[in-house]
Amino acid sequence: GDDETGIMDGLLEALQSGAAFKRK
Amino acid sequence: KSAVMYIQELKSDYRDTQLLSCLESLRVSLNNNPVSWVQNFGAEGLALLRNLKKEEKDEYPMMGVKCQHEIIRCLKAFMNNKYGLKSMLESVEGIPLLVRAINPVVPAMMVDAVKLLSAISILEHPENLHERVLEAITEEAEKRDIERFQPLLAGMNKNSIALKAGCMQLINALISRGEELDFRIHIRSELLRVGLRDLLREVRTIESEELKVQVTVFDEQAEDDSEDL
Repeated sequence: GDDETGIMDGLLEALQSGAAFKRK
Repeated sequence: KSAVMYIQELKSDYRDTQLLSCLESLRVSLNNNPVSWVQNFGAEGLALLRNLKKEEKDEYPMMGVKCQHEIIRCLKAFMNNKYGLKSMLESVEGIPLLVRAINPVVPAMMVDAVKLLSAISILEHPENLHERVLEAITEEAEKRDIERFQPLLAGMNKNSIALKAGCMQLINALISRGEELDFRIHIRSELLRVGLRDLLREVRTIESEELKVQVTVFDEQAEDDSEDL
């Protein structure tokens, strides 16, 4: 729901570690 | 302090130091209170922050860079939950406002801005958000009559390693979300042509894990695409 938190933190961590760019 | 109290304060005609301390404490509240508090701050609070940032030049000519940066940090705290992120993306002004914070003259603020924009670019969303980010970057550059990637490359040229890594991260996010091979190749060659090629040569010599991760991603994506081609 709308009260899910830490969304930005999660995305930023995945970007910084490179995990966000792994090909699916 | 309640969210409503912050809204009142943001409406008042604060001077630089007062405004800064209000923004700092707002950021702490946005970070530490439950989402219901952020919801109370809500659309009205977001609009006030946006207006402060938007009118910094006209109505608040004396607003210091610390305040400008603090507004971006407040927006980051606001967007750290689903409600806030949705409100920010629904507002037409949200992404352009972050794009205007891509200002190499204020490196610390620019780091936050490029990181937030790269996070937005990779979000799963029915609208292609990376396209909205790229559009906003293009429009801002048109207004200023410069090459659209010039501010990012100027950021890469600064001494801050965090800023170099942030810029590379946004570049990677924009390219990686492009579904069409043509699009990815186009963006990459545009960047390389307007200066990234030379900048990368220097960046590759810097010992930084954070930077290395992003340069490797850039290289690997380029390699994959040239194989596909």
